[in-house]
Amino acid sequence: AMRKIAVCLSKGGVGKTTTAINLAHGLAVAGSNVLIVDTDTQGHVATSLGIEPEIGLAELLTQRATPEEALILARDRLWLLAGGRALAGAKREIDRKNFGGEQTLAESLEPLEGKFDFVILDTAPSLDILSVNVLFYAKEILTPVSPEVLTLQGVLDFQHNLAGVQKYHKDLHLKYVLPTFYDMRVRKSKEILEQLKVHYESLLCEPIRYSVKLSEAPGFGQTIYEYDPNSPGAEGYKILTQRIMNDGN
Amino acid sequence: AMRKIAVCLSKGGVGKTTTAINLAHGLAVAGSNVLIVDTDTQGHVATSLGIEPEIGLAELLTQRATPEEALILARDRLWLLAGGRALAGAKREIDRKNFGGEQTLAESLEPLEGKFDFVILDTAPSLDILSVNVLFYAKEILTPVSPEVLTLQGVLDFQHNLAGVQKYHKDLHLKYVLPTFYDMRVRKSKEILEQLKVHYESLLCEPIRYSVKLSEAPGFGQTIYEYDPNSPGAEGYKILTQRIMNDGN
Ligand SMILES: Nc1ncnc2c1ncn2[C@@H]1O[C@H](COP(=O)(O)OP(=O)(O)OP(=O)(O)O)[C@@H](O)[C@H]1O
Ligand SMILES: Nc1ncnc2c1ncn2[C@@H]1O[C@H](COP(=O)(O)OP(=O)(O)OP(=O)(O)O)[C@@H](O)[C@H]1O
Ligand SMILES: [Mg+2]
Ligand SMILES: [Mg+2]
Repeated sequence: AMRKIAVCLSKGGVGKTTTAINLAHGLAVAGSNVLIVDTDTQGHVATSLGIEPEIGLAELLTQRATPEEALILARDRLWLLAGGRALAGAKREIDRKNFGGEQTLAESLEPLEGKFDFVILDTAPSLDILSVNVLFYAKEILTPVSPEVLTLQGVLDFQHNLAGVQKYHKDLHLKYVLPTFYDMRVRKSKEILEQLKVHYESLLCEPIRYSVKLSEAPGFGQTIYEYDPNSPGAEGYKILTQRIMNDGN
Repeated sequence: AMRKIAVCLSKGGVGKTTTAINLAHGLAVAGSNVLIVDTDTQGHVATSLGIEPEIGLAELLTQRATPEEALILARDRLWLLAGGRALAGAKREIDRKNFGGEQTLAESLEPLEGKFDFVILDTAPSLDILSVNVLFYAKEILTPVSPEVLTLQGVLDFQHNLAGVQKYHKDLHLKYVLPTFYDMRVRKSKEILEQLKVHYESLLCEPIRYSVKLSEAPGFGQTIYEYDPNSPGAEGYKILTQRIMNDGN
């Protein structure tokens, strides 16, 4: 079955977009057919892949375009459904529905069912109608966690919100907790990692290290594998990709 | 006149909350009467000040509480109007208004007009109805900018959105651009700072350096002046506070 993995945390700047892109491309490089969906009005997935999309998810959600028209082939075996500013209007249209608004994304992506091995969804740092739509569509959640006190607070809040959705969507699980910006030399990183091990033991992935190359790559429209395949960032995301492929539902 | 400064950028994790708290407390320590308003559902202002609020901005916006009931004295001369989860409900109520929704915050804060020297507003990393409300209330905008390519992209997007609001709210100006997470040893920091100098010359503030103490302080419910008054973070926010007080509208 097609795996649907949402990269979520309402705390900003934890590495959601970086993870979604480098996981999606990692899976494609390893031979899977992958769709990456950007549900953020920031639209940074397209920017980071060096693509300037004409249309994207907003047109699909508001039925102004078909999936064939809205999808862009970003790399071999990696298709993009771009986010961006137009999503603000689509969100308002969804908000106005009297019922079933939370299913709008699932209904829009229904024609693509079975066409990919993985759907990876990048989300905005907020708890809005679109992030709720993502939680009604995805089955697996990957939460990036930066080594910060406020981020840990954000994870607790997120799990509280998640529990509310799981009442209506039983298949949805927090499946991966991914430490990001990990710097072994800094005490804070070690302490936070210890706390994560206690709370999320089996869900906890190998940390992604702090790596300047990861933050430079989007400026060149490249994924980490293209920008610096031998960097700690590339290594880290290869390990994550491998773990997720090995888990094959 | 009461100065209303919103700390805004839709990009997540750039130091909005850290700046709002340490600026607001800096101004209070220097003798001003300050109100800090948290418009984010994350509610991290209260957490970072070591306060567990019963009610806050959400109750004020939906007229379930008066300003006297909703305000909390957080430090000497520093009053807090807390954010948090309840704001999600308040946002839905505002969304349903047929007109004037964007003025809801301004109308709710009207009874407080003139009672403070400064109102500092922390905002969520998103472009939602509440951040629009903030832009219709505040007159000055302070944008924290982390030394990242995706953040610079976020600043361009933000200015585009700002121009839309300024058509209806002529008094609103981007007044301060504050480099955050600045690390003189890293090339990226220097390069991004150079770009900011070219685009925002007179608006550009003295950078806030990367300082682990700034990220530790919220874990103890303390501002940087309480946690480590001699750290580079405390120095940086003292300089910012001084600049803003000297600008006295
Ligand atoms: N492991 C890492 N090491 C160094 N920099 C990183 C790392 N991961 C991400 N970055 C950089 O940190 C910044 C934040 O990451 P990113 O934009 O992916 O986070 P996000 O959670 O998607 O943010 P938002 O909440 O705004 O959507 C970006 O500039 C990115 O390039
Ligand atoms: N100058 C700094 N040096 C080191 N750490 C910092 C600095 N400024 C902020 N931080 C830390 O970085 C993280 C992000 O900062 P903060 O939460 O203030 O950003 P934000 O823009 O408010 O995020 P969000 O978009 O989620 O609201 C926090 O954990 C904070 O403690
Ligand atoms: Mg992102
Ligand atoms: Mg914040």
